[in-house]
Amino acid sequence: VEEMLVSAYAETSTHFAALFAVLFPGGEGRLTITEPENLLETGIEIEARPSGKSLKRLSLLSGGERTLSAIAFLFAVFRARPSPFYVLDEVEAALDDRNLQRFCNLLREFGQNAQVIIVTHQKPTMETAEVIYGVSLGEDGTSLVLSHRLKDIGVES
Amino acid sequence: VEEMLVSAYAETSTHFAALFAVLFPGGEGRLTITEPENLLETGIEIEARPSGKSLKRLSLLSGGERTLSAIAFLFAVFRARPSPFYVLDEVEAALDDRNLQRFCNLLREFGQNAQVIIVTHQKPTMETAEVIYGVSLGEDGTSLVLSHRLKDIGVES
Amino acid sequence: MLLKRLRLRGFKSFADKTDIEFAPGINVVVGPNGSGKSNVVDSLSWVMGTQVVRQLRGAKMEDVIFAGTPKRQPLGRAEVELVIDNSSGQIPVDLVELSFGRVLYRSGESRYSLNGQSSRLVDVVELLSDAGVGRTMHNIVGQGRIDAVLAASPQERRLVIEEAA
Amino acid sequence: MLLKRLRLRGFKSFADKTDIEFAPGINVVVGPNGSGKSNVVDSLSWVMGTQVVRQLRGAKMEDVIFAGTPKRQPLGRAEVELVIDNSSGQIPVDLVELSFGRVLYRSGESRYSLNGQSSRLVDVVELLSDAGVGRTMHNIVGQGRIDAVLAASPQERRLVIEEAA
Ligand SMILES: Nc1ncnc2c1ncn2[C@@H]1O[C@H](COP(=O)(O)OP(=O)(O)OP(=O)(O)O)[C@@H](O)[C@H]1O
Ligand SMILES: Nc1ncnc2c1ncn2[C@@H]1O[C@H](COP(=O)(O)OP(=O)(O)OP(=O)(O)O)[C@@H](O)[C@H]1O
Ligand SMILES: [Mg+2]
Ligand SMILES: [Mg+2]
Repeated sequence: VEEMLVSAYAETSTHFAALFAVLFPGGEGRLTITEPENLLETGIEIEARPSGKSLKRLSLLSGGERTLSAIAFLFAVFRARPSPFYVLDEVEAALDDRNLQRFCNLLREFGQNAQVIIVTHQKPTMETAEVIYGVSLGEDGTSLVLSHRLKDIGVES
Repeated sequence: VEEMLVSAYAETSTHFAALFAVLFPGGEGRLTITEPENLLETGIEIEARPSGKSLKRLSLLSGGERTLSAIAFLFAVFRARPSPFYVLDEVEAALDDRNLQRFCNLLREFGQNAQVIIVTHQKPTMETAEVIYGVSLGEDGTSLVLSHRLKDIGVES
Repeated sequence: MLLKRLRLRGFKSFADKTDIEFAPGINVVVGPNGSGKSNVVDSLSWVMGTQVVRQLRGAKMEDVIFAGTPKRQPLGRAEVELVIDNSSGQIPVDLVELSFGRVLYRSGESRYSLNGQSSRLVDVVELLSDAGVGRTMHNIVGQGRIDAVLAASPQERRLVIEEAA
Repeated sequence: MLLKRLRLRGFKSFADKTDIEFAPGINVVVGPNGSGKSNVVDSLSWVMGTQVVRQLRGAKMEDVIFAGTPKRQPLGRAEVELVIDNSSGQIPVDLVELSFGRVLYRSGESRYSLNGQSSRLVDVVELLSDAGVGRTMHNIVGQGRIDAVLAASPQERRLVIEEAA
């Protein structure tokens, strides 16, 4: 079991550093293991240093920086130990236009090898879709789903 | 003291019902006092019924419905007992385009009698401004502020 | 393994039978506030065995059963079925397609099924974990939950990696 | 009463003296993620007396002092001054303009001032409450805090109304 954990931690932290550099160009991210001699009970610390800044405690990061760091962590786990599908519900709400583009590029990359279901109100995210599902309320107040197979139909959010 | 509280509760709940009807056209919102005979320790329950739906527990409301109900509550307090200024930091992030417009209309109304400072990434909210302040990071990684007195300068978020 | 089709009936705001056919790659779900998007996400975690009502935003499990609107009567049960394409053989069973089902009655009785046959929760969970979907379901990030990764304790973050391992 | 000018120096990411002149009506603050918008909001609640470090996203009060960047040395103190236009006479003092100041040194020493004269926190808080700005500052809604109104207990909601009353 310990072997398995060692390699899972090692791979996740390699992916984290790489993904952090993509989401924060010029920045530096690192995962550290709090108790390397006790892998079954250890914790994982996240160090996030946006470009041009000094390393500070995680709680001082901005809303958008926190979202990007969390995405880097989750996607690092996903890369290290892939799951057949992912479901993301408005995860990119706090991002500005530039970071939203970076997130969409990452999403497209993931969508090549995995099935992703993503709920969003952001137009750039909608443009990454193979299929768009429009959910709406019918006359009777219950939910209906319409699916648009072709990407070129614009769906009003 | 009790008299003061009675009138504050009464006015807040009248404003809440009115504001809820503006933010949820066709819906119905109510504030109820849990222990009317003990005003100093009572609680305030929020009932929110979006249009076309039956009243359910608050936790089942959607992200956007929760944001709008919270805005109706806060602005009801602000109306009942005005404060000279308000500061709102990305409060409208969960709203869809239509509800964002409703929020902006309410914001403009409030801006006529009170000073409001609002942080946002949403373009419709930027358009309500008398003045726009652009915050950015300098070469040395520290924050700078530029202010644009004229509304017509579009500021990229 | 790929998600092929999700069928909802009487689950939260989905009163009538509703089918969603998923595609490989990126499936984007859009719609106005309150239309039912997050309810679709909840139905996925529910059919895969979620037991914690708070994760479904309810106070008791019965809250997932369609509770009616001014124009519709409440229903007596919530049903969700998830059909998975297993042609890649990722799930070690000799079946090209697998269907997971979950039903809850107002009485509190709850049933799971696998390919139409009644089964136990533990069987469903085991099959899913063979497919790389762990009990903590870190591959499903609910609305407003992205920040929880950073706010979590170091131990909780380890669990995410351990689960996936 | 109107906010007239905010002056920051050494507060969080604002190393150099920065002035913000507010206008009546709607003042919109925009900028990229991490540029310092929420730090401006924090500086307003700080100069008005906030004592709870967690509300400023720090672990100790010293976290509000500019901690340096790769190109800038850390500073020894954080200073914020807020100038208020009192020509409407809302604050019951015979002054057209009032300025509130707060300074924190790395040593932990903290000072408040009113119109340049050293004063106590209790004086600042009292003057502000005469102007309709209560101790709980419900007129400042921080990032991600809008949902807390609904998530709060019924008693906490009462406090918001009571404070404002
Ligand atoms: N058991 C139930 N019966 C009927 N309706 C329900 C039930 N449970 C939840 N709902 C309704 O579902 C709605 C919320 O749907 P959901 O959270 O999926 O919205 P959403 O599309 O995600 O919106 P947003 O964009 O605001 O996040 C609520 O209005 C609620 O009343
Ligand atoms: N004491 C300090 N010294 C230097 N920099 C600091 C200090 N405290 C916080 N910061 C920096 O301020 C930045 C966060 O700023 P802030 O939260 O105001 O961003 P924001 O403009 O609100 O962004 P977003 O749109 O993502 O919410 C962080 O990158 C953090 O490193
Ligand atoms: Mg939702
Ligand atoms: Mg911010």
